[in-house]
Amino acid sequence: KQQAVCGATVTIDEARISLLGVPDVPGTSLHIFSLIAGRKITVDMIVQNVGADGRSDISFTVPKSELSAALEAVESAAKEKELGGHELTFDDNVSKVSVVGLGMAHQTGIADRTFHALSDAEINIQMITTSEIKISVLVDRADAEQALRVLHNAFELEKTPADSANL
Amino acid sequence: KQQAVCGATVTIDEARISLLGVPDVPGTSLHIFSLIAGRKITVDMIVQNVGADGRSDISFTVPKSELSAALEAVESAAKEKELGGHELTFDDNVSKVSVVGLGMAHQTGIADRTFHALSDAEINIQMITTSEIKISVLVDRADAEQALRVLHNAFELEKTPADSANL
Ligand SMILES: C[C@@H](O)[C@H](N)C(=O)O
Ligand SMILES: C[C@@H](O)[C@H](N)C(=O)O
Repeated sequence: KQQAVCGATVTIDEARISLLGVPDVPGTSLHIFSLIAGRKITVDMIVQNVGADGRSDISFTVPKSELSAALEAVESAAKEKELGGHELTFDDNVSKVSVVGLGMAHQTGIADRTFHALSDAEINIQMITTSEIKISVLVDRADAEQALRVLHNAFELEKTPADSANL
Repeated sequence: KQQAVCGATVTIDEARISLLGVPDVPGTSLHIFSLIAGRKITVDMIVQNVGADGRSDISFTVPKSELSAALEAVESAAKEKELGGHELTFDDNVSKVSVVGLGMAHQTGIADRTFHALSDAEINIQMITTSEIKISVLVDRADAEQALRVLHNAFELEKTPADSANL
């Protein structure tokens, strides 16, 4: 089962923006991301968890160099009544660390081993997003190098050449 | 730019479980997912957004047929003091709809077009998770077929044969 994970990657210079308490109705995501697309800002992770009381939080990450442009784009949304009353937070001190693998979809233990490695290293996970072939977590930038190293060890990846670039 | 998205898929019978207000400290994710892995339950999406006041919400989806086993696994966590005080919610009436594309990473407009199609169809997005090649959303099962159809149209996918299977 070892070969389910074929690489681990890190994107060091990320920034996160969160819009907290936006209306959980059709059209809200469009409103936010059309402002971002209009400014040609590259979005990396987009995360929304299930909402409550008709409100939800949406976070996304951008290259750190695009944080101020992205903030300008969504701050204008804050003033428009559609998103009224939401709070905007951001953090420019984060990195994305991912494990990638083609056989992951049917291996329940991959997430467990990923979280085990990060927990043993006392690295706090700020955000999680997954697909069938990838688990990505957002961590404090100060933890990024160590997170990559412990994931390498957990999945015995030192044998693979292809895993230090930003995917 | 059309060819950035090469397919849209739907996983009809999903169920979502959320642990709300878990301690946002290293080890919490491990605690939850080691219980799941121990029962050999297949996890599909895992979503955690940034927390507040030292607490965070973690959601994950499983095949609807595995919901009761997954609930049993995490309910036992609820009784352990590590996760004390969190709330468990679930919904067995959800589906995952995704757009898949190899050129997506650098196309800011893909998320915008995805949300545009769903918004025009008045389909509410319950959860969002992304990777460089995929945007997945959780919707009410009643919206699943229409969501797949409007995404097909938005990206002119009817020309592609490969997109109705569950990825
Ligand atoms: C919160 C946001 O995702 C909203 N539910 C929408 O569909 O746009
Ligand atoms: C909430 C959970 O992800 C926690 N931050 C952890 O690292 O396990």
